[in-house]
Amino acid sequence: IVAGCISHPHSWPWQISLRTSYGLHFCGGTLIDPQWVLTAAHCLEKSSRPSAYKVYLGLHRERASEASVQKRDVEKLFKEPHRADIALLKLRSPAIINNHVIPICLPKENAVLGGREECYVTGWGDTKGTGGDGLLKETGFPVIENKICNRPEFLNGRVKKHELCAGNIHGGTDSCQGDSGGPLVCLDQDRFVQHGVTSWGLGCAQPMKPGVYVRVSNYIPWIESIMENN
Amino acid sequence: QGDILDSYVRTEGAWLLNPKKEVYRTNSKEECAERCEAESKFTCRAFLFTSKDQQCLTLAENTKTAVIFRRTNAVLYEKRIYLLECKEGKGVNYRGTEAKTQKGVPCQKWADTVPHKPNYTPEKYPNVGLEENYCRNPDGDERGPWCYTTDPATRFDYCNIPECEVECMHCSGENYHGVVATTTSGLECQRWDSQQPHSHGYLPENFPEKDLKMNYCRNPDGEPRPWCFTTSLTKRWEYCDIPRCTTPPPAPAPGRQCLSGRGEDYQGTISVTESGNTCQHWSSQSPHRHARTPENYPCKNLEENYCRNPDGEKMPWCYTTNKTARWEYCTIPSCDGSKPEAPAVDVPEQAQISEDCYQGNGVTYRGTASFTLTGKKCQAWSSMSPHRHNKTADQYPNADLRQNYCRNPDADSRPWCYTTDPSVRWEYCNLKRCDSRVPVTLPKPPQTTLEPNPDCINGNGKDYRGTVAKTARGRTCQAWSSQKPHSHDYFTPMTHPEAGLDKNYCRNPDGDVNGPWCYTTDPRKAWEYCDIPKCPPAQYECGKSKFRPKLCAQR
Repeated sequence: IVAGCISHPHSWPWQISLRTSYGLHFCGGTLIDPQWVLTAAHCLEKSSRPSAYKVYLGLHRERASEASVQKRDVEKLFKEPHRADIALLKLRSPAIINNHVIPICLPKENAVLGGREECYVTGWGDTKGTGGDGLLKETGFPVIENKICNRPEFLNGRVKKHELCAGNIHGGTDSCQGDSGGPLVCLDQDRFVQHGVTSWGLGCAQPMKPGVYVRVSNYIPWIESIMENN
Repeated sequence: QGDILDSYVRTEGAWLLNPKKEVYRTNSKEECAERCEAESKFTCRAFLFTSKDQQCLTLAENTKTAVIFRRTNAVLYEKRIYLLECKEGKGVNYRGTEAKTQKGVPCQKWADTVPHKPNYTPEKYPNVGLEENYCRNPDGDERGPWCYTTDPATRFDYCNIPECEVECMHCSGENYHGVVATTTSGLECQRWDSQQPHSHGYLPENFPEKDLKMNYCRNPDGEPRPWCFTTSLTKRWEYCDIPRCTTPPPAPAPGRQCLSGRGEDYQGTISVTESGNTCQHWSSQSPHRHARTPENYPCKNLEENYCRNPDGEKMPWCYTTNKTARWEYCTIPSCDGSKPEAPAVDVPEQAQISEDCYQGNGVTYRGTASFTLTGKKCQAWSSMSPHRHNKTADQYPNADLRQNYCRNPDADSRPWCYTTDPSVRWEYCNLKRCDSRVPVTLPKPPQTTLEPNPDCINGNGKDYRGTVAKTARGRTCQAWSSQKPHSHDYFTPMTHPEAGLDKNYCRNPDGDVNGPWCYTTDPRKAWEYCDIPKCPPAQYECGKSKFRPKLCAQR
């Protein structure tokens, strides 16, 4: 996360860290059910074997030194069949829900953001020298309508219907490498709902180059069917 | 033709206290709208419809200035014309909220007698909208809306109200309200309140002032001209061809040579950015190609390479002649002599979300808290969307109504703000009193276990799916799909498939705060609440963390 700030420890309890089998963090993810994690498909490109991955929950430090940390093996991988940058991981055993580990809410199918929501992204990714390395960081910015985001001076038609943009048009803060797969959540009444999976961007925190996220509400039927049938 | 409700903007869960009204019983909101259209006792500006009791209230109240309360299953419908900030013809029907003359002098309230003793008063002319100090045209003046002024030396003056461009457009068509609904290539436009075939974020209820009606071409976002989403699957949106008015555009308010507000009316000749880059000419496409050209924005004074703010930016800016810096802000001396506000970058964390508190009733609170008790984000005081209001810095100069910070301009019991939730107008803020020892506790939301328990209810019982079919008074419930003995068309398994209206089981399809209810088989009693035990508190709910997030947002 570029700029933003260090989060209050465990204030984003659905945030997980996706790791190699020897414990190196390389992507984010989101707990949506005690046994299921949502992440980005491109995070799974290194290997299609579930045993190549581990999921860490309940942590604030990337080093995962806290007592609250839970570690889980991955039992199955499910990539979205039409090559959208979204994937599901089934944990070999459910996570224990407690003060430090709580699932996120998912939006209604095809729920649309009104273009004014204030949303937040979190992760342990690259900070581009803005500090907070090694601790879970957060930043908030508005969702930008696709029509605006696809203007020539922004992302010039690159953003697809199943994606959404979020960021400050002046740049300065953004998600970045290592945050991929993590959540973009928006406040809805008094709870957070995950509307995006961190996917790609042209650089990080550049002016006129907001981050691009997979639009989770488009994939609710797919998520539900995978969870029900597996 | 569209339906009758297309000329109304709806707000869920709104209610007025003791408004000037007429009460009817109607079966549907459309019938209620017809009542409003036909109302003869007063000018009906809006109506309230309650679905459960099928009660219809036609309202004379100006919902822009009325105090609106929150109530479930009541929906407020406001006539669009009364929300528009433009005039048709001489502006006799103008009901906008412009309150300054064309020279920028604040208007005198119509009900006031100083500094000028008015001939036109609300008492003498009750039906011409003489509210507050808004510009009006009670005498059909050819030159349009005017007001008495607060300048003792100027009794009255005209106001600068843009024309509602119905047949044609001025400038970039920001005020176009016509009915063209096809694009330049002849594609039919998609309705704004539909998400098919293209989902989008321009929800009419989120932009009441943009008049996103039916499928008419509009320009809600600073495009060079009106546009619409199309019904073609292969074309998401496209511009429309709207004829340009032959009459000259309304004369802009006199420009300034210094910075006032966001500098949208700045007309000075500074052409260097804050980092010292020379500005690129607006009419040039080199080194940076762009769409902010004088042709596309004829009314924004994009002269030479002067700094301007044509699109609602924070302050005047320009494209630069430096290839590596596409655009930058300019530093313009402020009209009040204070230093121009630098863009907020890297505000220290503590100042972002302060754990501060308020003294007494919080009238003097000057902190930066900007969330309500239930976690909703505050609407900026200077904004009229999604909620119109009259708590502006002009009207309350001593209330420090900056940004969207919690404040108490009207000596309420504690700091509050309008919310960005279109359906919730305002709420108290999540702040402690400095002298209280007890921390503010957030109202406890309903706790649900991960698997809902069918025999008890959480919160208001909206998710209840048990089989209790008797009311608290022992009456048997009527089946939801039946119309006997009580006919109703609003809560049926067909209209509310998601509400679980099975058989005659108690349910809460409208989120009633008192919990599940049902229509009864007793002809004398239309409906009654049921008595269902509350579930024991469970541990967690999705999306709700135990430790409060910082919510730092870099601007």
